Amino acid sequence: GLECDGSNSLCCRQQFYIDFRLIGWNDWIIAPSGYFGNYCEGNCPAYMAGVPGSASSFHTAVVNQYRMRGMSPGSMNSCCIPTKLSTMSMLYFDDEYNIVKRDVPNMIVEECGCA
Amino acid sequence: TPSTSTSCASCGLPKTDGPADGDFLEAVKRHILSRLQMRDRPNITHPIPKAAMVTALKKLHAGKLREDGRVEIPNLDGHAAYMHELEEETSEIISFAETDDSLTSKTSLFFIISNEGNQNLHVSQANLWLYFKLLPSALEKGSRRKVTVKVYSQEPGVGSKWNLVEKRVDLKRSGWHTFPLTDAVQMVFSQGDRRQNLDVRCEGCEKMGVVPILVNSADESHRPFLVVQARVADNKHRIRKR
Repeated sequence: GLECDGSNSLCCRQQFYIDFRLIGWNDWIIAPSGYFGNYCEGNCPAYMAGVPGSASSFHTAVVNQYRMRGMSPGSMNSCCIPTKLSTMSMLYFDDEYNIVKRDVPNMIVEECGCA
Repeated sequence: TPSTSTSCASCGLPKTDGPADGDFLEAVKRHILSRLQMRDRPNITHPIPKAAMVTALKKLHAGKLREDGRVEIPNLDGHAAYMHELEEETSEIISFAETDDSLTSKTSLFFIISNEGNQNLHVSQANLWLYFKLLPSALEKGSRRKVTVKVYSQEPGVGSKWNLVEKRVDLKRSGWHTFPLTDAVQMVFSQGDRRQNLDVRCEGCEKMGVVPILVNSADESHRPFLVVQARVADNKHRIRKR
């Protein structure tokens, strides 16, 4: 997956970090101290769609199945989507002042690709 | 960028000059809250004792989590005397509320706290759990409903009672609230008794459309209960029962 660096407009991962202190959430979120709210942006030209490794998503698998059957969805646009997500462990207080530890799946976008 | 008619819902965001703008930040905040299954951020009105945090983190590292991932912190509402107690040194006795004809008031209930073997128990912590239900009419009266709950110890038949705990409760939705009763339960044990008679009064509940659920056969899942953490006072053996 590409990292967005402003040099081109291809599908890439834009990093976006939010410090919980700066938004005043550090009083109830104990850990971590911030969140990587990364997102995907950019264009997906035809040659980038379904590139193995960069977009090994379920969507890509479906499109490839159509292609193998000679039903290529030529008119289908390719999307810049998260292709790899990771879990984020959080330690925080809930409404009842319990300390809660939760592993939240698919919370952080690690990689983007075209599908 | 695909045209609107052919774009898919999962397409990435269009490139913007200022991704850290207010709307984006709000969207990320909402995303975090929704993933944590919360509507709003919790309202932390008083600082959390560091001892409580340390205890919780120790439990986390020791793997002493409940199935839902929560770590139980004793008495965070200002009674932090037992934070040093490790879980393996105490055991839990849970008793559900009962009522009978000797209790004259509808707000009266009692607990039979099992003490098999009549051991000399030391109560390290006891909390009464009460469920407060918001009536539909309460939802129309604004978002904050503050009521005062008083829990009395009551002598059955005699009618004399004294205040054990008084707590101001801020209700945003229906839910459980705890009331510390450590000293009262310890007194019951020290007298060799097993029965704890209580009378629960709520000031402002009726006006605010709030109903404290007491013993009600139609609402068993919200029956009040008492959680007692205790250990044998003389030899500190664990009491293996619930």
